[in-house]
Amino acid sequence: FEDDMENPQRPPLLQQCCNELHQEEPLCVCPTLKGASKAVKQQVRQQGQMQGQQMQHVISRIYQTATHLPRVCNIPQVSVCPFQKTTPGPYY
Amino acid sequence: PAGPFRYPRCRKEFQQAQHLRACQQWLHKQARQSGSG
Repeated sequence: FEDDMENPQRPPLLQQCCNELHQEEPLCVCPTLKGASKAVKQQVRQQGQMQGQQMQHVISRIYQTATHLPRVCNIPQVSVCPFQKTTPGPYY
Repeated sequence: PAGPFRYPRCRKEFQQAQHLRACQQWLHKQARQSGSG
């Protein structure tokens, strides 16, 4: 199973992130990813280097990236986390 | 309660400050790249 998780083309930081997600219970992958996305959003806002549309674009990118991480990391039982532009689901 | 943690077990896990540290750094990196794009 470990071998499946190691993907030589993956950047090391992404590989570490995938390893972290594989430690999560499947039920918690999306809620904790949502929490992590919120934390990063707050960090970006606190840095105050961006305003208006650029900030919106960056925040959208954070959630878009987080949405697809379960599939990128081959997390069993979880393919995407419907954080954006989807009908409200159990993660809202 | 509102928010992403409708499953109390998940809430407990995320409250550990270093939780999903690498994922937070990866998301931050993607944000920086998109912000400078």
